[in-house]
Amino acid sequence: FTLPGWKKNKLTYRILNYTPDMRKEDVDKAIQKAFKVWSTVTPLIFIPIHEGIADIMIAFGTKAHGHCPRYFDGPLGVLAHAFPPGNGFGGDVHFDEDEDWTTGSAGFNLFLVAAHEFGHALGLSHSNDQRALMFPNYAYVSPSEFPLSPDDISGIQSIYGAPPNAPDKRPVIPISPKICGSQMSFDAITTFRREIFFLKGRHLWRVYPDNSEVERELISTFWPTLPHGIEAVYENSKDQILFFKGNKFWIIRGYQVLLGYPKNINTLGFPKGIKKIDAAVCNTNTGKTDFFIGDKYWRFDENSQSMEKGYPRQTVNDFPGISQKVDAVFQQKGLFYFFHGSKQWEFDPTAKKVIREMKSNSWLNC
Amino acid sequence: LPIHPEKDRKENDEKIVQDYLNKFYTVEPDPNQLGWKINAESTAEKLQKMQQYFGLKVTGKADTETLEIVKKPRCGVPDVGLYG
Repeated sequence: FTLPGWKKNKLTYRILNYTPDMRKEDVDKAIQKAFKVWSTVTPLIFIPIHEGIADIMIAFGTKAHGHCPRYFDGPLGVLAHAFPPGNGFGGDVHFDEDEDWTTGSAGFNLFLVAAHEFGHALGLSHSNDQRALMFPNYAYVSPSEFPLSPDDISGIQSIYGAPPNAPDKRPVIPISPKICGSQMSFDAITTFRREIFFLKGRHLWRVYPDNSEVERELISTFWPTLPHGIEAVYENSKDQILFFKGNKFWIIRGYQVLLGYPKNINTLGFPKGIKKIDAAVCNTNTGKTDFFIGDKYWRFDENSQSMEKGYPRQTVNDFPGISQKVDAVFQQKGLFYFFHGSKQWEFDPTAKKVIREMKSNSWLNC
Repeated sequence: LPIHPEKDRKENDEKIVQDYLNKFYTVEPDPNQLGWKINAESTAEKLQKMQQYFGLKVTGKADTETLEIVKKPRCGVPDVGLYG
């Protein structure tokens, strides 16, 4: 971070122009929400003004824009930039209008990029922690997730301190999603020895089915080097867990990430065209792992460590009733549990039929 | 003209990496410093610094996983030095 930061807690901001990619009110909302990320963890207050010079001037431009000494580079590449606290350009934030700005996961989410750039406008540099909002590369995080990592929070609080009402001035750890909400969905689920781990964003919930106890943890508490937003995970027959995000995977034994990981998923036998995996489960009865991608699945033989011939196959043909994309899947007491959105389906692989449909969070004592 | 797609792609990748290092891993000389010391860091040294930053294998060469990171959309603020 760059001290001394702003020498006042009340900062003004002004949006000088708007991107045609989004509705004006959506831009206003994204910018306001991005400032709220930082005001939640500091004493700072952000006030919008509509004329004159604000501390933080916000604009969209392309290539050489205004008198800015840094140029943009067309679509992709550099998305935006900002300047540290100070006069003139100090605190200003510019977005590359050659990008596709959105409110969702397509293109580039304006809220997420703005929250990152405002970190710079307040005095933060980049973080090399992949889970940090201040990591240089763009990574989409579900808007329901609080985007700051402990690294971001301790950085900004080194400049401005904690919010006046924070009870003990420790970094305010992000709140976790409401797991008992009616629309709760999960990124990935796996058994782990006698427990079941439910993963969502930065958090995981440990469920002990035998005594129906549930504990919530940050994923980084167990495995600091894993990125957040894990997309698939399964436990194999060697007391290891495999985590998947994008075209990479990590193998964990106990709490240790095995050396040499992450590796590319094509080392498992997937063709180059496969960019990510939606869900995975190892059938403890057969020692074969099913990888679900879109409406198809692949079968991997854990003993020979190779993909079986004749795959991919249509999921619904071999798992009647499982007709939607699989968000997550795990096996418990011989039955499979398939998750999509806020629902789950209990499937009997022997009878090859769905036994019942439940809410996705039925395991979490809601 | 003999076309060397592989050679052209390699040259293009090298240019992409050079631009990236110039933008994000070149510590701008500090104007307040007497007799500006031109930043003599070599490309390989900057590349090693970038690979270290992203937790990649530090080879000083533009290998596949380094290129993958270089081509990802990102913020325009440098990763080293003051971003004023």
